[in-house]
Amino acid sequence: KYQGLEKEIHDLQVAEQQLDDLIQMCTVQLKLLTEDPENQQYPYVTCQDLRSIADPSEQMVMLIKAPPETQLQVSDPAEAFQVSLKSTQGPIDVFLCPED
Amino acid sequence: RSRILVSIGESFGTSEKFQKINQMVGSSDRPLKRSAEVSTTPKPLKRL
Amino acid sequence: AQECQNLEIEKQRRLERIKQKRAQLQELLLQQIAFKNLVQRNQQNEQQNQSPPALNATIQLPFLIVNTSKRTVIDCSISSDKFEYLFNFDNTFEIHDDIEVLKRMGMSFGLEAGKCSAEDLRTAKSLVPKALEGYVTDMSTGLSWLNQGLLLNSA
Repeated sequence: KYQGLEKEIHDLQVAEQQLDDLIQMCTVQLKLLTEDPENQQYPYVTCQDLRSIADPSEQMVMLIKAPPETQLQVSDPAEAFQVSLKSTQGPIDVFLCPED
Repeated sequence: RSRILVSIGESFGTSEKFQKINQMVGSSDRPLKRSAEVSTTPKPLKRL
Repeated sequence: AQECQNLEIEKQRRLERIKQKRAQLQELLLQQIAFKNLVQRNQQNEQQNQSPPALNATIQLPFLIVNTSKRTVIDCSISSDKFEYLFNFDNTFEIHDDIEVLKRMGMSFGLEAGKCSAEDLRTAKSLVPKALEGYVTDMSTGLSWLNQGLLLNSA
């Protein structure tokens, strides 16, 4: 039984290492994707896209475009429904998604 | 008191934190200012 | 017996870590598929329309959305340099990041819900490296943990 367990743990070690390598590869690929100059123009959604997932007759959708490392803080709801944004690398833009 | 801080502004990687925030806000028993109104909580986003 | 027990504990710990790492890998694949699918869709739309959409009608990634009931009153304070905002809501709200919005828009072909047509699965697999296609298939059938055993055997 001991030898069987040792073999299983060795297999798990190999499997876990495989996953670590794949996660690393995917993370790098995703970063390259978002930084690829080719892709700068196309990763956008339209207001129509947003209206397709949030019914404008009932929902208000606020859009936040913030520079990297902006801190978003949500207070304890028991005190207040409060959201604060604090940027150190540039202005933050907030839009309301228009209904039409 | 519990408050949640998230670093934003980069693509990808924060979905989980927002799920936690939405659970915290959605489950709070704070009296809504206009609780008399029907369906004051936001309807969840649709999934196409 | 004691050593066997220690190995058993070690085995469970490793299985738990592998489970988390598979979930992390699948999330990364979903993001990659959704992002590429969105880029392809926009490229096709622009080719069909022979022009990009109006600038004020598009939101570049990355972004966040906050959605709340239409009847919510939001008090908003903004610093003069727009570096700081403070929002006070009088009702609950939800915050979602761009990837969640893409998933809701169907850009990840419903893989996260384990519901994906054969056609969409083919498209999704074409958006990831060959070595990872198996994980996409797993997600599409929602059998990712059943195949866990297969992964271990293959290892």
